[in-house]
Amino acid sequence: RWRSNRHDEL
Amino acid sequence: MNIFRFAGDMTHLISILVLLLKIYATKSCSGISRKTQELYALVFLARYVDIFTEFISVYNTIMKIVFIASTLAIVWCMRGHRVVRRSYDKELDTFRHYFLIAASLVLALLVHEKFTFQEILWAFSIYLEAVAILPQLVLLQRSGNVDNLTGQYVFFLGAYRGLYILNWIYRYFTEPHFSRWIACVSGLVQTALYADFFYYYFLSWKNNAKLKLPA
Repeated sequence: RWRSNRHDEL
Repeated sequence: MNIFRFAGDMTHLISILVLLLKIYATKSCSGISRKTQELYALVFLARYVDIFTEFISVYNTIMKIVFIASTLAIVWCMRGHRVVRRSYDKELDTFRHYFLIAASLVLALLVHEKFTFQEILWAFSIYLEAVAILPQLVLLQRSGNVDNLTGQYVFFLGAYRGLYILNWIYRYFTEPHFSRWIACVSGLVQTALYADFFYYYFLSWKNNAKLKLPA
């Protein structure tokens, strides 16, 4: 679940 | 990465390139709010603190560097460049933007995904970006006629977050654990703030007239 919250957007 | 987000990033990049073109080509920053530029520099510095610790992709890292470097260069140019800074509308750019910083910081301390330094900075940058355009919009209303490049700059800057909203809708339906409600709600507010600008921008395009915001 944490990985899906990783800020991968600019 | 999806087409909406890529289009959003490219639109954001175009807005910065248009602003750089305006300042470089006209050697003037009239009609540009330095306060909005300073707020955006703060947004990028707060949001990209993880640039060295959190590697996402080459694209992600390069774009972060471009956004930080270009916005700092614009702020430096508007403050330090001998010729450009003389055209800064100091008496028109009077929005008390420190309140925006304080309010965003308080809200980030109250509403965030995790109570960690990095997450609070990230939420702060999201809230601050939503309101960062206010000094610029106020300046446009006060400065009467808006030159084409400035109008295009604001238009692309507003459009990029609108494309990001489409990106969040797309990701919501395609990714099981996707939840980005802080960025999404804030992005909706941010895009809504451009609503009247978009309306007058569309009118000026339709009537082929000079863009003019009512005071």
